Amino acid sequence: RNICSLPFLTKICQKIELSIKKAVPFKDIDSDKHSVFPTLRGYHWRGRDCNDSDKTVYPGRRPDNWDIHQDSNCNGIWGIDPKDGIPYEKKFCEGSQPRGIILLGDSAGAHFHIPPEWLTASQMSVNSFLNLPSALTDELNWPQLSGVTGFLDSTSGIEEKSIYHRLRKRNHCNHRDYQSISKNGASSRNLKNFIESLSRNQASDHPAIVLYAMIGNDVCNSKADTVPEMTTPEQMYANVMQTLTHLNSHLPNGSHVILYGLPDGTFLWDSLHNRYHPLGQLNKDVTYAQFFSFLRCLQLNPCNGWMSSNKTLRTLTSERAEQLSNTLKKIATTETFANFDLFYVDFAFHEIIEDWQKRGGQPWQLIEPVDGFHPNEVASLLQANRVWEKIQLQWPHVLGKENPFNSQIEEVFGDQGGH
Amino acid sequence: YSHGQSCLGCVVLVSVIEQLAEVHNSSVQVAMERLCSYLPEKLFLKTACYFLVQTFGSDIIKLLDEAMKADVVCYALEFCKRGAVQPQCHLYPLPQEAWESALEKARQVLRRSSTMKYPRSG
Repeated sequence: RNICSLPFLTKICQKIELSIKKAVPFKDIDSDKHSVFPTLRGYHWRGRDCNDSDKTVYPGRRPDNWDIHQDSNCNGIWGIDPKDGIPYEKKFCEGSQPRGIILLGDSAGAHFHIPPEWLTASQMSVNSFLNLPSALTDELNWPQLSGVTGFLDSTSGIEEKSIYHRLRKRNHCNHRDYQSISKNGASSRNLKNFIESLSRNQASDHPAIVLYAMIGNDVCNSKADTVPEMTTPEQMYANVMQTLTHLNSHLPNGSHVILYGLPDGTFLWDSLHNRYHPLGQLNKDVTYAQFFSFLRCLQLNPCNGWMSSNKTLRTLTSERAEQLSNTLKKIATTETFANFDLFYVDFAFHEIIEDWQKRGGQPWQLIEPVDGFHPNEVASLLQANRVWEKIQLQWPHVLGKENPFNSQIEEVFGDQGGH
Repeated sequence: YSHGQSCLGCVVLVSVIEQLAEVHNSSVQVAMERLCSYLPEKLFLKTACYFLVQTFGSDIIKLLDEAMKADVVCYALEFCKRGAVQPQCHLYPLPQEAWESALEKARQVLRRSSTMKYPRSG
């Protein structure tokens, strides 16, 4: 019945379950929460460890003795310039205001994605399933391609880059300093169950930019009577304050926290309901309206509020999402913390749709085709672009300076060991 | 896994098998083998697929050969179950004949099956 009940698999199954539950790497010999293994919460999720047998070596830390002997922060810069005897880390990174990017997010932030080729008979081949093992061991997420912490080039062909990519391009000393603390089903309510997996030492690490992006699960649930299950503004306030208090005691001084608002999800139904789901494309017999209704019947619809034929319910869900966004906005404008400053940005999906339409696209092309719920890679990167531009315009100090030594770093260290 | 997840998984898999047979103009048996052949060896995915074909394949073939839709197949195989207060959940438009009679017909097909290799309740 259950492969994990086989005696020789019990222990490894328990370890995998614990890794997924706690959102920490499965393979992490020195327990510094960074791994040399890609999946199972490894370097697809947070910067790759460059020495998994030394707990003091991990991405994001301040260099140890200017990394004369080893690359203590895994940014690929270490050693001494033989021409002048100055350590490279000191020469290229001192005063450059290095910082990491940390996402506190849900499945949208982790980039939940089921490739449509897996369900589309006419497109299926051996190649379609090559990435299935990796996707399964990343809980069907693709954080390496996500809008916030993605470090691989987009597979969708658009030129926009993730926030990590841009931060690294701005200052190569930030290489590998990313963490995706995100989980399927995460909300303001359950973040406390895995926020401990965040790896940042107040005393020894660089400051960080933390994006708090719980963009749906406080209003989305699969309960038949969905409205009473939604987070109230009062609960939201308490939950977020609890998270911010935790961050204040873990983030190095000089960090920044940006709260994302919740999008208005009515576009999901409006854009999809009469289109065919990948399972219905061959015989034109399954629309998204049918698919959502099937999921609802099985109590598996991830968002009964928005993925519903009931217009009143969709409107109610949007109203609650707006109230929760206003709560976040209020927190950002009224609360202060010693170790970080606090900002709020809207998750204005209608603006992303406008951006996309200006390029000749259609709104449905921004939604994951198989689940009909999550923003896809293009939407995530367009959102990242909007957020980056807003920060650059309104709060440029958040991003730190551009490092004038970037080209020299490339010259000496190439791709800095890759990701 | 909850009953809902088993049901969804079954409906998706049977739909894919049915459509693979249609696209390649092949038998259901060949479609199932084709699907398994696409899967990688890693994580025992290919092995698990052939195991499922061996266990459920002959019943799936019989039901799809009777032009049953994937959701009816999965109710007949008891991956989908109707709860006390839960309605019959269906992905595809309801069959022309009443749902109950389509399901009864499917169950009869399985009763005639002499190759049952698994407990229905499992």
